[in-house]
Amino acid sequence: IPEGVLVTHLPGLNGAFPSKHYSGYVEIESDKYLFYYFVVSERKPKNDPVVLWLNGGPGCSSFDGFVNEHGPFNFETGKPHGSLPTLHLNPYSWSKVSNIIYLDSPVGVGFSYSKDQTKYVIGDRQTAIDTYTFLVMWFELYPEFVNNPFYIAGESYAGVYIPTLATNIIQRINDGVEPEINFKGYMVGNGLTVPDIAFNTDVQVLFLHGMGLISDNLFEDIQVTCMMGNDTDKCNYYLSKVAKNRILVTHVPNPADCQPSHFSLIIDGMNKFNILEPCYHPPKPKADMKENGNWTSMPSLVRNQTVVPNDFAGLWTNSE
Amino acid sequence: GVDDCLNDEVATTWLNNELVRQAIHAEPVDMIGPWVIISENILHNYQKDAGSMIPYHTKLTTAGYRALIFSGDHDMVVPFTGTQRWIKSLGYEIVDEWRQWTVNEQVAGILQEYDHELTFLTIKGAGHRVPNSKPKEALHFYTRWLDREP
Repeated sequence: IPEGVLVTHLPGLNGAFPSKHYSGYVEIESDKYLFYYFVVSERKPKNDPVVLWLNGGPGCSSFDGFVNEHGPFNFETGKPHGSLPTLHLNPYSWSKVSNIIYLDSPVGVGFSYSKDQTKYVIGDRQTAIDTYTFLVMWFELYPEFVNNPFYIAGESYAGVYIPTLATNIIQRINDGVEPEINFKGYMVGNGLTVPDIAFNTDVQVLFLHGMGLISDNLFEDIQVTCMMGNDTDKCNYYLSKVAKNRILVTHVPNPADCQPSHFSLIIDGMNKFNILEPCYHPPKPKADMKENGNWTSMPSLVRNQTVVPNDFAGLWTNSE
Repeated sequence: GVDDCLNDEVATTWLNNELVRQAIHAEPVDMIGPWVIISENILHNYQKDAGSMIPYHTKLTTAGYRALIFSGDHDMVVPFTGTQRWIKSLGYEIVDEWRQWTVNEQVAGILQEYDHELTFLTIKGAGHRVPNSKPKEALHFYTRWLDREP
């Protein structure tokens, strides 16, 4: 273990760490620093897998995973508001059974940085190369973990980060180079795979209907409209956010002539990340919507419209 | 930027405290700026240049690497309907048909296993960030998959 990376205390935590924690930077090339936080397994560190965790975005810090998902601590909101939270041990931390690296990637995300801002213009391929470089250098810093089974895990846009990184890892093996990483497999949660399928086609509408968020009548109407568009294999649906907490589904029968739409659907007050949960921040009042122009511009687009407000927010009676 | 539906306040408060940054060996705010949950600079300039991931999944799984694809079934951002569709498009043989999986005798979701050690698993009632909304169930499937338990 290199010097100066052991985490000895954390503000907000009263009590002992459940296992060793290490964190710091790896300079993957000149003036390009990636930040990691490494949590050693609470079970059998020498045998348990090493898992690299990546949040998505692109641009999301993996500290979201550490703080809000499966890190070693639960964070109790600070009181008064804005003060430091109190940390408690998380009984469902993934470090219960694995050694886990939270990596801020690509450079420019979270604590990772470069003094040269041009290095923040980056894409999938360079991210995969950089993360691979990080891993090789990381295992040189932590050689006692090099023989552990290694997995990559993440969610959302990490559905792109993970397969591209994994392919870079196995490419070395295919090239006949002695494997530097004992790679075994990967996990992807709610991951992006094919943008056309994930965002632009009828799977979203199937989901909305299956979850009871749109009526049978509207669903059937959409199907008919789709057929009328002469595009039976692939319906061109678009989901876009026209304002915070407001989602617009538009069907474009012929994208070439830029003539939306047979269809628009507005879902107000919806938490699209978890459809039955409220949004953390409350929806803005309609008056604000009108001021920014989004709401007033809507009717010209809309022929059929259904509004499904969340009842908990008291919007049902105020809806139009 | 940060979606209104997400809670980033606790993380933002904690990770921008200088004592916390010192403790975790992160550079100070005046050197690299404040920590934000999503970097808009990256988000808006990022080049999505890798194309579809389906050829990557095919290459990896046919080369013998294990894959667990999981979906919180209440997520509308990347809904399980799309994930189910692309997995089906791989054309792999099903070796374990749709069945429920349970935690403490409660149904926690459904799963289907395919040839080439590919598993598709849903988590009932979970959102986009599965371990955030269903932490117990998430640790359960994570552990069993890593340990090669059924």
